[in-house]
Amino acid sequence: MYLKALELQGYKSFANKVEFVFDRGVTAVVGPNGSGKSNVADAIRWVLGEQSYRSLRGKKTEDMIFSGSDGRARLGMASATLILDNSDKWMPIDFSEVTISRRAYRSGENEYYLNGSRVRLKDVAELLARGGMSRQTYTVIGQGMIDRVLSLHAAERRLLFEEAA
Amino acid sequence: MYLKALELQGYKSFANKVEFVFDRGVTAVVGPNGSGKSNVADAIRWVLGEQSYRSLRGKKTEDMIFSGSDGRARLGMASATLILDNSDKWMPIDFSEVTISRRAYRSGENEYYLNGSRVRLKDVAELLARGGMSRQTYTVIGQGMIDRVLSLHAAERRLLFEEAA
Amino acid sequence: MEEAFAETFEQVAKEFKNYFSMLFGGGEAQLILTDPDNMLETGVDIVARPPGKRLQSMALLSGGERSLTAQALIFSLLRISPTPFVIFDEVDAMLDEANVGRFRDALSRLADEIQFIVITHNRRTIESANTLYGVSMGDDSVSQVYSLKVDEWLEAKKAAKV
Amino acid sequence: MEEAFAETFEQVAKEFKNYFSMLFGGGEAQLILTDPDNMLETGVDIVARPPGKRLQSMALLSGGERSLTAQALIFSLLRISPTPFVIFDEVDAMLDEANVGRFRDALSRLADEIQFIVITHNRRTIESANTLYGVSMGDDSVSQVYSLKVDEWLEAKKAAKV
Ligand SMILES: Nc1ncnc2c1ncn2[C@@H]1O[C@H](COP(=O)(O)OP(=O)(O)OP(=O)(O)O)[C@@H](O)[C@H]1O
Ligand SMILES: Nc1ncnc2c1ncn2[C@@H]1O[C@H](COP(=O)(O)OP(=O)(O)OP(=O)(O)O)[C@@H](O)[C@H]1O
Ligand SMILES: [Mg+2]
Ligand SMILES: [Mg+2]
Repeated sequence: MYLKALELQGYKSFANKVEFVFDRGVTAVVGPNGSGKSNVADAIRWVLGEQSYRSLRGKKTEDMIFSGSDGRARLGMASATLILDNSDKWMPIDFSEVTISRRAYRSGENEYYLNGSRVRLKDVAELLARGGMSRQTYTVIGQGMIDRVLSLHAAERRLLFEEAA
Repeated sequence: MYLKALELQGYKSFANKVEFVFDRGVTAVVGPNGSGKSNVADAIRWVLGEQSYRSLRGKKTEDMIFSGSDGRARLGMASATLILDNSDKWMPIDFSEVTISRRAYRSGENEYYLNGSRVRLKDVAELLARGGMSRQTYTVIGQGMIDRVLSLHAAERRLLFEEAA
Repeated sequence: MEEAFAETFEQVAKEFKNYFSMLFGGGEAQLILTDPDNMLETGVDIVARPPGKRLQSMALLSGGERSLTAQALIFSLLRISPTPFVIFDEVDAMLDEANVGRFRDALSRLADEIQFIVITHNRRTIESANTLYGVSMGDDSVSQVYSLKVDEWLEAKKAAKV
Repeated sequence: MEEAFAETFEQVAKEFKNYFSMLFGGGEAQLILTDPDNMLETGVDIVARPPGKRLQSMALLSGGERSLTAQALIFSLLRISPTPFVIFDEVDAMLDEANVGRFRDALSRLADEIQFIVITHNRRTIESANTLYGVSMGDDSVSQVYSLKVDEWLEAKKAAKV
């Protein structure tokens, strides 16, 4: 399975709709400080169902939505969509393309979508788990995380192995 | 006042005696990973009287002494000497050059020297305090420290101001 | 459950030795169970000895050495239990040129089975990419994204440095 | 005692606004007392708003923005209450080229009254130095030190990149 594309709209600093198209090799993301690179990493974690706002550098749902700027009014909704190629059936479902979406509103409400149909968070989590993607602990290695891996307590480090098991 | 030179012998990875000569401008220290650059920063903190081994990335006196390598036997003593130009009498003592030294032995014993005479740690601390150098919190900004300044609790951050006051 | 953990630990621990020696060009390291008789609750510790140096507490390692050691663990976990794609956010920030090269090699070796998305400021890491995206902040403080060609970007960077 | 803290805080807070705007090329920031009626025990908080962006929690700042904000605080403390010399260990690690330039400018402005020793991997920071020391690990795993000329080192680095 591989990631074909990521679409963002209203997610953090991505007020305008953007699309990243990935191929199977190594993709590098570059740009100046504060431009939005880590926000892309956050978006991927977020659309995979991350519930800890702290790990997304926020405190609540609202922090995920474009808060406005000198040049632009704030938005009412954030959305991110992952488009996955599943032709190798890594995920044991009968789709060769899997689309996972998440939307959040200022009310604090979060919605999850699988191939365009509204589902519950646990449906997304279950699907990912069956596809071996519940190991979120090392799917996205965030900025500054690499050193934390070493300063974890032995008990915390064990969790990485439990995820891998 | 300014730092004229730093001599190290047996301090951490500096098994051989080395001398850094500084002038009044900006000095840059470069080199590969693990070569000893941060050890130089530790040495300066150490000779200024640092008592927290944790902030020196160690646990006890012994960690400050060259522990040996494939090519070299371990040493029994570590020493660092700071040579300061005091012609502006920043330190209110009657010397235009001030030398501060520290030695440590595997026994755990630490010795302090001022202008060649053995003194107690508190004499060094007192002299530095009178010279406005008790503010160790921001004399040496260690690797990874810059982010910690922001993640400090408000109460911890206050300490920086107390040092400055 | 304990079985799975024990087996995974065995395999990852084996990989870890290899990855550490590869990333450090030598030396040795080990993953250690804090309580081997209690597989249900044991934690996992790391000991590491860079080439030529003597085994000491992990705290005495340099910034770059810590990065490489952590990378050895992450790569080992990925090798034994891959996720289809992985995002690395500036994991090469502390590495000198030689070590970025080794990080890149580790990346390319796994790149057949794992799709890597690497956020980086580092030229040498960028050289190993086949797709390049630039992100920048517009005047309206909104993020903009554009697709770049690796060789063109490298050329532009070289020109800017002169 | 309370007096000294209060006065120092006032002065540093004033500098902090300036340093922040200078390092960010705009925007605004403030140091805030958590308990202004209790000068004996009050803590100090930071709020920061990069140029063009809206004021948000500090956690949402980027890696480089955090570095710059912390630098603004350190430089402010140094400006109000200098120590004769300061050692910076890789404080520029997270900064992009433009921001390293601003860090350098802040450095040079204080360099008349404070002697800076800067451990760095960054070319642009090295360009601002007048003395350069190289540290390397010998084959016997013992640190070696040698004095370098800034322009020669820069030349060598440029040549190596081609
Ligand atoms: N909800 C939001 N609305 C608007 N802007 C936001 C929101 N959340 C975060 N941001 C902005 O995004 C910026 C941080 O972006 P990000 O962390 O992705 O930067 P980066 O490209 O990784 O930079 P660096 O190289 O410094 O790590 C911050 O300036 C922050 O103000
Ligand atoms: N007591 C000691 N005896 C021998 N070697 C030591 C001792 N203490 C630390 N070292 C060695 O010093 C090295 C770390 O050096 P240091 O932290 O100064 O590197 P650095 O140049 O700052 O590298 P980086 O660029 O990665 O931060 C480690 O490899 C460690 O093994
Ligand atoms: Mg970032
Ligand atoms: Mg270092």
